[in-house]
Amino acid sequence: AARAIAVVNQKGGVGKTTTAVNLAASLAASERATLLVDLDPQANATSAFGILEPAFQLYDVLCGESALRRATIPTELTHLHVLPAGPDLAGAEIELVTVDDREYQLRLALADALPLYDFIVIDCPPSLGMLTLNALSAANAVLVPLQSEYYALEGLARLLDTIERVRGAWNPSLEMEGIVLTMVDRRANLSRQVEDEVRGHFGTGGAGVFRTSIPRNIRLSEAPSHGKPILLYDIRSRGAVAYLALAEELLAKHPRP
Amino acid sequence: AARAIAVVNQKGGVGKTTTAVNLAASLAASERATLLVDLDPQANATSAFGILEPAFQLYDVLCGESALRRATIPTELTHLHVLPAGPDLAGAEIELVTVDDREYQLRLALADALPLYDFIVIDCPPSLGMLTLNALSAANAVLVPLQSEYYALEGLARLLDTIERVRGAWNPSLEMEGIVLTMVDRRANLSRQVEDEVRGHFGTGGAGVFRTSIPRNIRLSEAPSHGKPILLYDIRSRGAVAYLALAEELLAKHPRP
Ligand SMILES: Nc1ncnc2c1ncn2[C@@H]1O[C@H](COP(=O)(O)OP(=O)(O)OP(=O)(O)O)[C@@H](O)[C@H]1O
Ligand SMILES: Nc1ncnc2c1ncn2[C@@H]1O[C@H](COP(=O)(O)OP(=O)(O)OP(=O)(O)O)[C@@H](O)[C@H]1O
Ligand SMILES: [Mg+2]
Ligand SMILES: [Mg+2]
Repeated sequence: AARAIAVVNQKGGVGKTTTAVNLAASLAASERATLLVDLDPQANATSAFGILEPAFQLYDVLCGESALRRATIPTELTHLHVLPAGPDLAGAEIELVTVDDREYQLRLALADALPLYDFIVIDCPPSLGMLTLNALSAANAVLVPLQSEYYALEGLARLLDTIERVRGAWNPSLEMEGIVLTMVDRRANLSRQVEDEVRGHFGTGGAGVFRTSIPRNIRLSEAPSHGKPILLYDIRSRGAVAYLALAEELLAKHPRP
Repeated sequence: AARAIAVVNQKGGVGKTTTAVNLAASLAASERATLLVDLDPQANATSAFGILEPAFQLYDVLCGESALRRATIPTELTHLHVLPAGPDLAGAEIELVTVDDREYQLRLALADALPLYDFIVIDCPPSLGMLTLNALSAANAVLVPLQSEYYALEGLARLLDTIERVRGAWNPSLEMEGIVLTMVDRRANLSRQVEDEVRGHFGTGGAGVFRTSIPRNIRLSEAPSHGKPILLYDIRSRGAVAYLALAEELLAKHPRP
């Protein structure tokens, strides 16, 4: 059955979508059947593949109006499908508050996907509200993109507390996949200081900080405007090389059965 | 009475907090009595002034447990006070859903501040949930920080729709203060393209795009780790010069009565 990885950080703009999109694409390039789930009402992971007005979206699957298979969309990469977000998802954050078993709705919706894929990668919105809590309840593991900046570091403790709370209340087997340093600029003091502090505190490898870090690379921010993941937009860029290396490091931790 | 400006953009990491903090500080430096309200549970605008565990916070004022005056904290700048966020604010997003007049709670809470200040600047979380809707219902005007990147541009239409909806439903006099381009890097094609497109569409000045844009400047991201706004951390930096110019441009639009 698939390993579901939630890409989570309530701090905005730290590279959640860029990581979810390009990690999913790199796993697919390594011939692992992968489903990218866009749980953010902003629908950035959806538009990253040039998907504009999907006939069905995740919201339809969440409220049982569409089967999962009907809502998933193939991409240019054979082994990658996308479960797109749409405008209705914005209402789900408030609607879920008054639903029974509100934390388990995504887990129920994704049950049909487990036998079909090797990996499920879930892109989350920048908050710790109902949508993100659903992702943490549905996932096997959490991947935390961390920008090497002061505000991003500040929010980490609250995020780890929330993961602990979810593990205790709704998902006892939730693991830490690891922390990925994003937009790293080794020339900047602040970036190096944050990296030293985080690797010092969490360690490298295992459930700590991935050996692979993602450099700041303008090609990564250009790729979405072309509706392509980085490895289809510019395979030779530092961004593409970094996300392929991240996928390799992840696969080395979870060898095929 | 004070002019209340909500700094809003559901896209994460576009410079909302950096703009709210440094615009408020620059207005105070121009001798306007200013209150900075931190409406984001991340409490970044609070820690930007080195405020760690405030005795009272915005949440206490929202639910009537503390008077506004008791919760506001002075800063090193004579004319700047901060109404800090705290951990309880995270619960407010869900709690407000079932309260009567849920959209007006912040407006009621800030009523006591109107005669005391010239400007109230509200930093918002990266979402269009209950907290941001409260800010849009309480404010006289909306300031939209816009990062010159593809995903940020994509979210603009949805944001402007939401502002329109709030104007129709809860706050008929809500104006657009303007769009501020942030983290501008004139060397990057994407940044120039986005700037041309946005200025072309919204115009410069008036309710459109501010003439002043904020360059990417590492000193801006270093300042919060020292608990100071940029003009106290490094007054000669390009970041400080840009935010002082932004304040000047704003004051020129609203001359003292
Ligand atoms: N390594 C990188 N180098 C350069 N630009 C990057 C990099 N990673 C992300 N970006 C750009 O930075 C911006 C923020 O990244 P992204 O949107 O992926 O973050 P996010 O955490 O998903 O944001 P949100 O909190 O709004 O969901 C985007 O415009 C993206 O293109
Ligand atoms: N002009 C700039 N130059 C360089 N760094 C900047 C600039 N503006 C903001 N930053 C940095 O970029 C990051 C994002 O900015 P900020 O936190 O202000 O955005 P935000 O929109 O408030 O984020 P969130 O959506 O999480 O509330 C921060 O680490 C900040 O220090
Ligand atoms: Mg995102
Ligand atoms: Mg902020």
